[in-house]
Amino acid sequence: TDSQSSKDEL
Amino acid sequence: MNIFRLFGDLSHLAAIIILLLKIWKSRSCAGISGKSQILFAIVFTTRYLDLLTSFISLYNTSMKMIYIGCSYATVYLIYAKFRATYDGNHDSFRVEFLIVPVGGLAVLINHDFSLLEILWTFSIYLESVAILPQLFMISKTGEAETITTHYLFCQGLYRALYLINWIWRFYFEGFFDMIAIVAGVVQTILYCDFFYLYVTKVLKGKKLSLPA
Repeated sequence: TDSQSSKDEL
Repeated sequence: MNIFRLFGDLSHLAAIIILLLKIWKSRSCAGISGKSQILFAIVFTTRYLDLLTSFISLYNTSMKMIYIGCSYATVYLIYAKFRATYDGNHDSFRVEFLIVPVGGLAVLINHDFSLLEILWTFSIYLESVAILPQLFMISKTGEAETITTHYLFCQGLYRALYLINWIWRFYFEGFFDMIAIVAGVVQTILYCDFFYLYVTKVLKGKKLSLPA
């Protein structure tokens, strides 16, 4: 899901 | 990684370092809201638990460790080492009015009903209001030290740059995270009043003082 890739942000 | 996210992270790092150095060098936390710093420590703790489960990059891991380390060091300086200079009377914002609604919202609106995801969502929502005790304290004391205004400017600028980063990522990567974006917009809006005072007063060499 899209939220996974926001986990690479701080 | 894009330039806006990089400068956002550097602005955030600058804010954290400015505050820590200000308290350490002046050996005083006058005018600093310990409650906001506790909220930020909670934000980092609940958001960076993935340090234990996944490795993204050296940059990602080292920045998370620095954020967590500095935020706990700042809380320690305020409530332990320099507690005599802590202005508890003016730091009177009721943080339970933030934590409870934010906690409830995180359970209701999230991307995935798993513990790590709910904690991450809680951290995102909490960060958007974590600065309120500090802004409230400044409104009560009616003024802020210039170094504190630089700290607040960097703190507010970081999430504003992240907003541009999310526009960039939507346009170039087709990626967006509505929870992070909405919370980021709220967080940045809360700084608007301060940004106005910072630009019209502090950048002109005046002291930041609110009409009491």
